[in-house]
Amino acid sequence: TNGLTPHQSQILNFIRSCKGNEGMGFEELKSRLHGINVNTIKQALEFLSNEGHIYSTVDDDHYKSTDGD
Amino acid sequence: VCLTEEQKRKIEENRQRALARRAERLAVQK
Repeated sequence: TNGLTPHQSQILNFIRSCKGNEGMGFEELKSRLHGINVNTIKQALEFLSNEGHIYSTVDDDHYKSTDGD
Repeated sequence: VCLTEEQKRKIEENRQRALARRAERLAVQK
C-alpha cells in the first residue's frame, strides 16, 4: 500500500482523475464523497497537501495531484 | 476554463512546492 488511509486514497484518486486546469473543487469532491464527514475530507486534504500528493490551484478550495500530469 | 498568466504562474509555484514536499517525505521514509 501507499501508506494512505482508505479515505485519503479515495480522495487522491478523485483529484487525480480530474484533468481540468484548475483541478477539483471542494464542493465537487464533497458531492462525490457523500456520506463522508466534511471534517474528514478537510483533514485528508490537509494531510495529502502536507505530504506533497496534492496542491491548491486557483484558490484554496481547488486541488490537483502532483502525479497526475 | 481559461486561466490568466498570473494564475498559471501561481499554480506552477504551488506544484513545485508540493513536489519538493513529496521528495522530502520520500527521503525521510528511506
